[in-house]
Amino acid sequence: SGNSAPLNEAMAVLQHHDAVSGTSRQHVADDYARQLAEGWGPCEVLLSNALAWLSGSKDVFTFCLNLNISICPLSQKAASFQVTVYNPLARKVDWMVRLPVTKGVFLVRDPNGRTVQSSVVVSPSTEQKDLSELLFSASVPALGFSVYSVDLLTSRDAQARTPKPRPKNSS
Amino acid sequence: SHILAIENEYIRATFSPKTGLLVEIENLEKNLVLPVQQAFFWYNASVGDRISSQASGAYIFRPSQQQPLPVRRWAQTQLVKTALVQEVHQNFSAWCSQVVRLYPGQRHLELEWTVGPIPVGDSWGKEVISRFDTSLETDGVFYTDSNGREILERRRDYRPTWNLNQTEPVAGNYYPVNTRIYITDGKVQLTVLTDRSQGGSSVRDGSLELMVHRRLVKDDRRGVGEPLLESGSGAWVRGRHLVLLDTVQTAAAGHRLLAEKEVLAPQVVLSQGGGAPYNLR
Repeated sequence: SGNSAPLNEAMAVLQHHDAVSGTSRQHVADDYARQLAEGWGPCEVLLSNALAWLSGSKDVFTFCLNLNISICPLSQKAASFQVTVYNPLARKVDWMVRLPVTKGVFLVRDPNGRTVQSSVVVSPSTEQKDLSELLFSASVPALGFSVYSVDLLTSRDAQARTPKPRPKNSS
Repeated sequence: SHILAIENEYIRATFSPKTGLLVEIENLEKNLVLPVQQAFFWYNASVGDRISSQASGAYIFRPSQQQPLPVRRWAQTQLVKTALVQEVHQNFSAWCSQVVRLYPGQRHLELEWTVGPIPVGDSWGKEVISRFDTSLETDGVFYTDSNGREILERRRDYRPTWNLNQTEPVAGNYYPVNTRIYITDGKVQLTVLTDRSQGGSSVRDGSLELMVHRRLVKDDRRGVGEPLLESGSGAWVRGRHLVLLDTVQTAAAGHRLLAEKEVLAPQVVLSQGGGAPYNLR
């Protein structure tokens, strides 16, 4: 069972100016980080439960906390995965999704099964690590989510590019 | 010798072929062109001087001199262009780099900077800033927000409610920036949105700066009892500045909507798919 209370409490503690402005001693800063990390664990379960309920599917959801530094083990290893994009704004947004992937050709489909334009960018900084980033534009409704599916194409698939059955819909 | 530029239907950003630095932003929709030189600098942190023994520390920002030093006067650049993104990768030094990015349909320029670990082997505390220098005649005035709510006018070397005797020409003009800072000449406005709270200022007319990272070697004796110096090699910081060039009349609509999108950004969750159907029972 999930629980957001520990994260609530950690966030409340972190309202202290020491945590906001960085004026704490190192061991206190380490403890702030510990409280946040421990609070996030049960909250992640809560979010997974909510997503399962909303999407009607009991998936193992993965939260890539290091996406800002282009690290996400699932997208870097899986040949096929789904991307749930949640929009907390009260208006529709179009947003560029960036996911670290291994090199290859990918097929991205929107919630209606239509193929979405995507690019695999090998940036100069990631080239040495055999890592690329998959980019596609996601359209997400107000206060809602969209589920996009991503498939790594084999060389034969890439040539044929046949559309597959539509993935799970979303709202 | 070729002009290095990225552009979409709304924005064009031009970089100097000699230095690799951003030198001009153009709003193609409104026909606005603004020479903007953006680069990274660092203030040498004070360890105390003749006037005051106050050192720069976790609580106190006190540079030893008014002029910051450039991290480097030029950047090694690489250009990436695909149908969905255009990027200029700028490498200033082993501890300072940046990606300037444009997506199709985007009305702002995205600057993703990576700074750290700041070297302090020379025993000099360093406070790193990203600075935008323009030709705008701002007359000592700039604007910062207060928790994303009010935008407050800040006037250099001035406080609205008392006669200020300015003793710190740089730090005394620094203000909190929660989500945005901007300068304007009454016609054109250059706005920079931040992805986190930072300190910012306009130390000279037409200039705008934000502090992105700092690493100090001396405690400021304000209660922490240790210098702002991470153990080990030091911290890496990565963040984003979103830059908007607009007319004064329409700038607010642009930065308010964009700031909402930044603060309440979409969240991404991945799954393998093919899970069992779920119902409440």
